[in-house]
Amino acid sequence: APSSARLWLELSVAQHHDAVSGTARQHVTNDYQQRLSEGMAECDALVSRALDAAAARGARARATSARRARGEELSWAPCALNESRCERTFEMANESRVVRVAAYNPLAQPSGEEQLVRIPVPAGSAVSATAAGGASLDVQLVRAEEEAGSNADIALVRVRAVPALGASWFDLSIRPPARSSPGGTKSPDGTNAARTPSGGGGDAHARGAYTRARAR
Amino acid sequence: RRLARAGEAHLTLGAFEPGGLALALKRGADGRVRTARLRAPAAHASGRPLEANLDMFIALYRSHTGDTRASCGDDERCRPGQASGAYIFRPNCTEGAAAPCAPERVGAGATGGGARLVRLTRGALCHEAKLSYAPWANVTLSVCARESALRVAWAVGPIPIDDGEGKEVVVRYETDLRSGGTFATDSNGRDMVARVRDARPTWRLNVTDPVSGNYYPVTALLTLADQPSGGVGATAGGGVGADALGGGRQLSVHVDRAQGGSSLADGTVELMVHRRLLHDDNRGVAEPLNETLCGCATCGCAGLRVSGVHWVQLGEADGARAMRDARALMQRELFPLELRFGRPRRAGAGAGAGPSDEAADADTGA
Repeated sequence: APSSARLWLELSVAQHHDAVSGTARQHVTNDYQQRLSEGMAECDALVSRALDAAAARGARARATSARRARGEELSWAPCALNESRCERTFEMANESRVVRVAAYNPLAQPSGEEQLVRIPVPAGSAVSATAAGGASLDVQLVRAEEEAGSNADIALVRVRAVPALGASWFDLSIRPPARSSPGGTKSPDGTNAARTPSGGGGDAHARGAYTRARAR
Repeated sequence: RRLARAGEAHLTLGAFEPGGLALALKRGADGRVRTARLRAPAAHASGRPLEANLDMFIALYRSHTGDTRASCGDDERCRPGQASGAYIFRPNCTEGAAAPCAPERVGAGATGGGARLVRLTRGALCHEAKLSYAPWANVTLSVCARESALRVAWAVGPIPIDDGEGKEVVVRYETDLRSGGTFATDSNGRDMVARVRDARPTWRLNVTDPVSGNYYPVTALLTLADQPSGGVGATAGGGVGADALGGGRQLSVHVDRAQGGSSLADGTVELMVHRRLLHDDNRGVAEPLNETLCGCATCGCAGLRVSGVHWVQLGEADGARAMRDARALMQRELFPLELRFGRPRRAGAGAGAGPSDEAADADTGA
């Protein structure tokens, strides 16, 4: 089963004073980063199982986790906000789809009445969000950094308070860019969907928005 | 863009609610934009308006390559072979200049240092302005409703080195706070340690490195405060007590990772965000700090591009209260909500990963 042991090991290796201060030779720094990345990937699997357990509870949770532990794709995956990239919100890019988002509060106090989170979505999408129970959450779209070479917008979502060391869920509804519909804050069917004026339509994947060379 | 095209001299971001956080930008005759004034949210200022002039820009230091003079004579700043490198920050001060060691504003050229307004976005939650100082040096400023701090998303790199000079890039915040040569940096996020420019608490400093000698590690935040008499306000014990903070305004600049930082002039804060150097500093690593996208300095690929976020918060410098607001911001930004995403399902299809709506309603705790 996935565990955090690997990340503990890699973080211990990276306690070297040149690792902590970034003064190692380039190839050594590359090695530190690869080890940390592999340790974090294993932790992503652990977090995914924990969220499965929290979401499903009881027997169903154990069955779900056991089935998923056998190498199936993670049920809960992270995003790379610093690269304006998020596999899960970019999948099914040509269809209207819903992505359930888990928000975990790592602090020992409730997360205050509201907090803004930033989520990459395909440029030009129409996005709305509903909290568990159906209440609509405020959403606004802003452009991502063009220099990052991504074809994304960033959805700002105001998330309700999350309990201390607790998780809450909300659904993100994403509709692909309409071919001709003008920009504006109301989508053609009047739902409270935020959409950026720029009509960057088409399938972000098809244009190879996410080519990432794996350097060994 | 509508406002930019309209040629307005002043643009305001924020002010969603009366007395809310707001940032004024001003446009020069050349159309280039600079930040001008920051207003604290009323909640941080017991109701009275609390404002500060704020000129935020990107600047760079040119890296020293090590003195090559045959002998240094009695020049204490001369160090043959000591270049700026991975271990050593040694900026190249231009002798004879009015401010020999001041950093150069990126994109200043003939225009006086403003930035090109690339994009202005106004929405129900946030107002954003993207400023470009150079193709490799951009900042996106965000002022959001019910937030207490200005968000400064900076993106720097690849740093140009075709002129054969290494460069070290800072984001600099110049304000009208009368900080009297004092500032404070966090001790790994716990207490704040008082710093006094060009001085050490336990010996009389002979200032040979006016810039790097005043740099300190910033792992969470750096604060400045109005000093009552504009003089040295730090308490003898090195801690920054409420009285030392002067009862005026406190500015805190928060980082999302450890960075070198300082206050090299009253009211200013600078934080180093990226470096690209061409010489080894003879301290053992035996290679210049020249990171590239493909992780190899000699393979001819582009220099590394780095991006991150600072948060700038203004409040009353009344000791405990000011630090409570700064600490709350520090926690929210260093331990944000962790997001994880389930697999997408077609709109209208049944519930996917995660709790059914009923379960999610009942209990959001874990």
